[in-house]
Amino acid sequence: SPPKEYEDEVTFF
Amino acid sequence: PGLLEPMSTLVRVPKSASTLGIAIEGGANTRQPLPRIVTIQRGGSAHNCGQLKVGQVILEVNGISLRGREHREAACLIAEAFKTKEKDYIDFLITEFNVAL
Repeated sequence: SPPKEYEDEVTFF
Repeated sequence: PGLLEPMSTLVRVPKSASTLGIAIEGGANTRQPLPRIVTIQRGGSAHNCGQLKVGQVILEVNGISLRGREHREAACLIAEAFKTKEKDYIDFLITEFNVAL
């Protein structure tokens, strides 16, 4: 898995 | 604005629907250090407002800076701002420029 700084977290509201 | 401040716009989104209807990505310690809008859902409050757009970066929520806040913390602030009954709107300070401040 990629390092944390390159994770793409997405949150829907 | 200061030398390092991009042009920013205050957008007031009335809570006109049961959802806010946006998705955000990024946060501190990611390659997108301030949350960026990646989706605007039709029928949500943000879409009804008509002033938020995909690609805009959120600098502040109800006057609270998102600078230095990780994704989850920024998401909590936005969720709380939508949930609170103290206000029937959310103020977003947004910029079109994708900058890390």
